[in-house]
Amino acid sequence: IPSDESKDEL
Amino acid sequence: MNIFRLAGDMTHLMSVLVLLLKIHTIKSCAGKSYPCSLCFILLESSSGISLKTQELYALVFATRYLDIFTDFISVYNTIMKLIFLGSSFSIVWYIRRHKIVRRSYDKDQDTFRHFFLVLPCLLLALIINEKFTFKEVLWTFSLYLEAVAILPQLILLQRTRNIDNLTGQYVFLLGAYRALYILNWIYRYFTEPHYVHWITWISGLVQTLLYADFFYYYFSSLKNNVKLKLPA
Repeated sequence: IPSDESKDEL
Repeated sequence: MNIFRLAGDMTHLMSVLVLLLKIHTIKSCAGKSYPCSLCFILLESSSGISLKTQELYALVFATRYLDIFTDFISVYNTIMKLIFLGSSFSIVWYIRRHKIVRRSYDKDQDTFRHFFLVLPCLLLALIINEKFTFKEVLWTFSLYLEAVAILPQLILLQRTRNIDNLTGQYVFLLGAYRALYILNWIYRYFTEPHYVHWITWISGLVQTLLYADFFYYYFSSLKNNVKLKLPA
């Protein structure tokens, strides 16, 4: 499930 | 991934490792048969670590990484999340439960009521968020909470007479990681179209600004080669 890109950070 | 964000993550990782090293030092020290001078100092003086800040960080990671098993982003992302979750909870356990480490924790000095940080952050997250869903509100809460989580630690440092190097480095690395993240957000804003996240950016900026005076005293103690001391 691709999450929106703002959640790709720690 | 860009260099600023990688440097930020590595700095954050190093801050955790410094803290784990400090806890290991306290543990191994008390295990010695003879009370070496360093051990004596370590065990007598408080560790200078704020349990309240560690508990807040455990809560930050627990509410930020809810999607660790549902949204796979990359191996790196998952591994780092597991490291931050594992280390933050084990540090809280050590300071609370470990028979030796908890002796170096000075609960009379670490009196900040972190509940007064958790509640306003939760209320703010319920009001200001990008989407009113359970995960999004908790994720936003974790951003607001992380911005203020260092306060109990900074206040404890003001009360601690002699801040030992590892504790000073721990706080410095923790502040530096979010400053590097700000560079990462600037870089992504200019290189990725539509990459705008005001909530993350403002929280990160407030978080870094809270370290401003610490950075000032940290660098001046390095420059003058004197012991780090925060004014009360």
